[in-house]
Amino acid sequence: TKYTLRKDEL
Amino acid sequence: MNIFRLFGDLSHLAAIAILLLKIWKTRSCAGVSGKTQLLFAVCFITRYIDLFLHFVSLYNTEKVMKLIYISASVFTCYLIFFKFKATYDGNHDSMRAEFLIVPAAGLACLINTKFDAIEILWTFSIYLEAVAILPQLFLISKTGEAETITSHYLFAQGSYRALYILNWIYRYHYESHVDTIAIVAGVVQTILYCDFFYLYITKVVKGQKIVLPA
Repeated sequence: TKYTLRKDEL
Repeated sequence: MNIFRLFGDLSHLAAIAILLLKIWKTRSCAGVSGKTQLLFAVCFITRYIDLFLHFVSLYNTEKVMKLIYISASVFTCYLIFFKFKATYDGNHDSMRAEFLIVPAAGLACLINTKFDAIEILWTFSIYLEAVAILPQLFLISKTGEAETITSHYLFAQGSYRALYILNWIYRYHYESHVDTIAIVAGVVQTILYCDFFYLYITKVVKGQKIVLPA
C-alpha cells in the first residue's frame, strides 16, 4: 500500500 | 473524494453550525465545554498551518473549508470566553486540558511519519483531536445532563470521524491509501463517543433528554 504523504484530507 | 468523506465533512460543518447557533440563539454557553472548543481551535490551526505559511489563492473548496473551520472555532471560543463569559460553566469545565495537550505533543514527537515541523504539528493535531472531546464529555458527566441541542452537536461531531473511518476503509480498498496515524487516532476518537451514541440513540431520538445517573 502506498503512503500518500500529501495531506489531502481535512 | 468519496461519499463517506463528503458526509463526514458535512457532519463536521453541521456540528460547528449547531453549536454556534445554540450559543448565539440562547445567548448562553451553558453545558458547553470551553476547553474542548479551545482544543479544537488548536487542532485546526496546527493542522492547517500551511494556510498561513504559503498562502495560496482560495482556489478550491478545501482551502475555503479550512478557513471556515479555523474562523468558526475561533469565533466559538470568542463567544464562550468573552461575549457570553457570564454563562460559561467554568467550575464544571474542570478537566485539565494540559493532561491532553502534553501527551499528544509528546506522542507526536515519538510516533510520526516524518520528523519535521509541519508533519509533527499535523500529527499533534490528529492526536489532540482524538481526545479533544473529553472535557465536554467530562462536563456532561459532572452536570449529569445535556441540553438536547448540545446532544445533537455531539452526535454530529462524533459522526464526522466515524464517517471518516468508513472513508479510510473505502480508500484502503479502492485506492490502497493508508494513513495509520490518522486511522488509529480516528478509531480512538470514535470509541470515546460510544456511550454517548448509545444514550443519544436510546434517548434523544425518542424525544427524551439525556440525564446521566448522577
